[in-house]
Amino acid sequence: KETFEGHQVLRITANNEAQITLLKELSEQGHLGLDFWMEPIRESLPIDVRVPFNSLQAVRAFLAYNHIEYLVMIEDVQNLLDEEQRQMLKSHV
Amino acid sequence: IPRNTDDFVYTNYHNLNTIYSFMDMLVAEHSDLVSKIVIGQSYEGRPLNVLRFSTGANRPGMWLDTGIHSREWVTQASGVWFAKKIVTDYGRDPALTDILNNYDIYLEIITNPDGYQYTQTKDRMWRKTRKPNPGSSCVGVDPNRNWDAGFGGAGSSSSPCSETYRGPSAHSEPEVKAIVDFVKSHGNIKSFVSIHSYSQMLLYPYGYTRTPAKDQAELHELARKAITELQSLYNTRYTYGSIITTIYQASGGTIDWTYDQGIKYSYTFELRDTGRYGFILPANQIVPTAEETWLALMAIMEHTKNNPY
Repeated sequence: KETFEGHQVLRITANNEAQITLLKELSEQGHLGLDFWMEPIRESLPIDVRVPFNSLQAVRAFLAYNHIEYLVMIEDVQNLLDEEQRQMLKSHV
Repeated sequence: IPRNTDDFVYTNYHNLNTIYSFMDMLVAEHSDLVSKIVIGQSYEGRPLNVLRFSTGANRPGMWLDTGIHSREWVTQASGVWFAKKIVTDYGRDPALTDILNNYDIYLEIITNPDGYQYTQTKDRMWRKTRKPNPGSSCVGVDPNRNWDAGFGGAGSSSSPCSETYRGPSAHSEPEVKAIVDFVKSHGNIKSFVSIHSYSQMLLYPYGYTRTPAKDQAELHELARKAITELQSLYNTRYTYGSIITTIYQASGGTIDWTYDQGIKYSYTFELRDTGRYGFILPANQIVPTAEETWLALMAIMEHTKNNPY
């Protein structure tokens, strides 16, 4: 079963077209295992990306180096999924 | 498993079998109003069930589907709530009663059952279908890029490992082909709403071209009206417009195909939420989400009824 311990979802705000281009390049880095929930399209739309724990350092460094703003939307994806499972089990019982 | 649809817990997420059982219970309880149609089979052989709400023969139809992207759990959960809402309100709510006295409503709650089962058992974040791709270790096709509307164009991927993989050919996915065959064989579907999450948007064609839909002005005004209704309940912030101008270019999408088939009132929803939980919307938000969405769906269905074409 696929688990998501330590995965974070970052909400990224691009401020210009150059940053959108950088984020598109980031999305093509398959080895990072990024899952774009909302893709980099244009400045007016937020970008949400699930980042595996092993890629967090690289992605955060990339964003900081390029002065791209972001916040952590979900601190630990697995915590939320565990809570979801607990609620489903509780309801079933 | 609840014994009837009154006992069913609408404030929680449920597995595939429980939702299939819910459909059967609803049909058994309201056999004069609801029937179940199996329009095909998924790749893994699961039935593609559609609930048909009908009060007479040879009526034009209105289509709703939820869960074509399997990880968008609030949509399947909302679909369950919509089904119960329809049987509850028929005969009580004059607007819905009037719709059902003139139109059939078709509701496909689990549009991508293999994907949904996979999200329940293996990978909660799975989006696509589950058909293997020859020559690739990556599985599945994005069923919202697999339609014969600008198929293969920008805003879809040719890589089987991409979340937006379009598939080898238009309608290659049985989950998509089943709807295509149903819509074509029915021949009189007048509105089509495909429901996704989560960006809080109501979108109309096109996604594959910047050419405006010929009915754009009417579609835009109806979207405004629908969103005004939706926001009247919890003031949830929504945007609306054509897919390509509001969100992004996306080729091979569902409602571009339905619109090109002549279904004027073709819309796609992106339900809650913006920037907090994404696909993991807490279960306590299912009912509020469904309630507000229902108001918008009613606006679209009423407009469809009042503006025959």
